[in-house]
Amino acid sequence: MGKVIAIANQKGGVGKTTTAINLGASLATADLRILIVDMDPQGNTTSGLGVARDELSKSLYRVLLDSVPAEEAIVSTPLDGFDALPSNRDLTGATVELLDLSDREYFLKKALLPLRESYDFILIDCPPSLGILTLNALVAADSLLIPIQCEYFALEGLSDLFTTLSRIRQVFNPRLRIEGVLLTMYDERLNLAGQIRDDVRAHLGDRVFETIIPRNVSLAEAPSFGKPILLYDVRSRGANAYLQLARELLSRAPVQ
Amino acid sequence: MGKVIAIANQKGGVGKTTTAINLGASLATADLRILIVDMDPQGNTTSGLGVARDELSKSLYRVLLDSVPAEEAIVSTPLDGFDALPSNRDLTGATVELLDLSDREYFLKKALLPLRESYDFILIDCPPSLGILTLNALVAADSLLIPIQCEYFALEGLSDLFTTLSRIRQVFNPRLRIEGVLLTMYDERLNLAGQIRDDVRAHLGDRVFETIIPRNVSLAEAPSFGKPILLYDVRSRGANAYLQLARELLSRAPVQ
Ligand SMILES: Nc1ncnc2c1ncn2[C@@H]1O[C@H](COP(=O)(O)OP(=O)(O)OP(=O)(O)O)[C@@H](O)[C@H]1O
Ligand SMILES: Nc1ncnc2c1ncn2[C@@H]1O[C@H](COP(=O)(O)OP(=O)(O)OP(=O)(O)O)[C@@H](O)[C@H]1O
Ligand SMILES: [Mg+2]
Ligand SMILES: [Mg+2]
Repeated sequence: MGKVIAIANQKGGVGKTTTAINLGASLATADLRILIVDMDPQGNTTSGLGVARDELSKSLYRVLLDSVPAEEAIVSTPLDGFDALPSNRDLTGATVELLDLSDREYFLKKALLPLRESYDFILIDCPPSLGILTLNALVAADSLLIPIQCEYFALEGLSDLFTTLSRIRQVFNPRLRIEGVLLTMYDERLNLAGQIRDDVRAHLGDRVFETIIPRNVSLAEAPSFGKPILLYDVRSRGANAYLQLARELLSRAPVQ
Repeated sequence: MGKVIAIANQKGGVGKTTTAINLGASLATADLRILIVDMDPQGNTTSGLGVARDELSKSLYRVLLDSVPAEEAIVSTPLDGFDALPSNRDLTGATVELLDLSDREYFLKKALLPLRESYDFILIDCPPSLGILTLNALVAADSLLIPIQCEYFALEGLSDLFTTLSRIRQVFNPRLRIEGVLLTMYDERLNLAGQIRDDVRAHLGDRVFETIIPRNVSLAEAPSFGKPILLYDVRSRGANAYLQLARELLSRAPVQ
């Protein structure tokens, strides 16, 4: 029975897509079957894996709102065992259309149900907001992985995210756990990064992954070649960090 | 008659808030009266200027949906001539409440009308989405300033933004111009940054500001002290770049 992990944080640009793509790819190299779901209308996960968004006949929008079975929309990626449920601009329309429907929070959960047997992990990349698309991901998920940049504004947004999390648990998904908080874009030359790291660990304790993702240009270059970093520059610090994160994720249980 | 500029890009973390705060502060030092409007429920502009979000009795939400006059919600910032219309978590509610109202795109425009005589520039910081809050900002604005990071995913999102822009012009705001496209977080040591800079200039020509904002840690540190960079570290490269941007903005007319 596959585990569903939502990768979410309403703060923009903190490394949600980069983490979804590269954690997914790293888990796939451990002989696990991985599905990545692009729940962001920007479609960065889709294009970052080299999938042409404008040529998709079946995308996540049609799975959610046109009853297209999810497995018909699934595409393969450059890596064996790593599939994607891609999205295109149509998904922007879903943000308004879903709001008028009853059970609007459960559309993704229902769409993913038939897939849970075929994958070991299903990772959902979320947009930078706490709107209906992210809500769908949190309702469908077993756990939440929160990437956070080592910068001031990143800390600010955490309390809103935790408030949303407890509301989701009370109303829609009591089983939702925190998979972990991941420090990203860490530049050890900057005092600011060290201060934020210490702050986050002081507040969140063992919810914070030991693994820290360093700022590494290969991570920013890889998506322009449509590849996860493992296929673009496997010796880079970025690739090594995400492999380490995959190992850590497999060895630890999620926390409250 | 004050000029209203929306600072928007649905891509997250590209420097919207950092540009709103520091361009605003730089314009204020040129003896202009500046208002910054925090249209992002994250409230990063509000906290980045040292305003306590949780202690606000009147915030932008109440101006938009409780008919509180805008000037009653305005607070001063650490800089003379530089005021802010702050927001707190309530603004998240506006994203759903506005959707059910007729004229939902015009709420911010109506709220800012009485203020246009009292300020030379009104800058609106937008959330990382093309939803109803950003729509309100684009309808209220005379022009749009687009910050863009020198990274691959940043280029991807531009076509969606320009599509939205032409729809807004056709339906809601025919006068909306492009103030300019601003390259941010530029690290001259990276080939990727140079490639993206050349790409953006090739596609967008004179719509791109000459001024480029370098990656500079003082810009990331300043908000934790609740100050614009001019008051935190005026000799930094970040402060110099935003002063230069203010000069360039004042000397050029917006383009189509
Ligand atoms: N560790 C890293 N080192 C260097 N660059 C990185 C790293 N992680 C991400 N990036 C780059 O930073 C930018 C932001 O990352 P990304 O797009 O993954 O964030 P996001 O949270 O998904 O953004 P959004 O909120 O828009 O969805 C991208 O251009 C990405 O390539
Ligand atoms: N030129 C720069 N050099 C270094 N750091 C920067 C620069 N500009 C912005 N930052 C930092 O990068 C992060 C993202 O910037 P900012 O929050 O302004 O982006 P944004 O587009 O407003 O994000 P969001 O999409 O979440 O609203 C912040 O932590 C900010 O302090
Ligand atoms: Mg993303
Ligand atoms: Mg912002």
